[in-house]
Amino acid sequence: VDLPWVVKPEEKIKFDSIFDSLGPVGGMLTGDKVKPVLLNSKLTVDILGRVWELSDLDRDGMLDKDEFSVAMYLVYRALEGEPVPMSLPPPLVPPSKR
Amino acid sequence: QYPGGGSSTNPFL
Repeated sequence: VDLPWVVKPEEKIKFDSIFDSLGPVGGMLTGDKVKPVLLNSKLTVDILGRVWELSDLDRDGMLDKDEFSVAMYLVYRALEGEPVPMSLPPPLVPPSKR
Repeated sequence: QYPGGGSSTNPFL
């Protein structure tokens, strides 16, 4: 699969700087650190739970930089009124994880 | 509900 990632380079830079500001350990952010940030969006726990499911691609309870970008992308789109998909569309899967 | 029997890795559940 050779699709461009839907997370644009300029968005990725923004998401990466948020990621770094949260104090990742070993390049990963735990759920404890990500949860308050996502709750800040004022989206429901229902929606945020689905965002987490779609973002934590390896299901290890932590997000790396690319997984975090997926989470932020979905949150931003949800805030713009777009529904969060039930499964992750291929263009949203980070190229590093295909 | 969580295959593998462990607890959820989802902090929102």
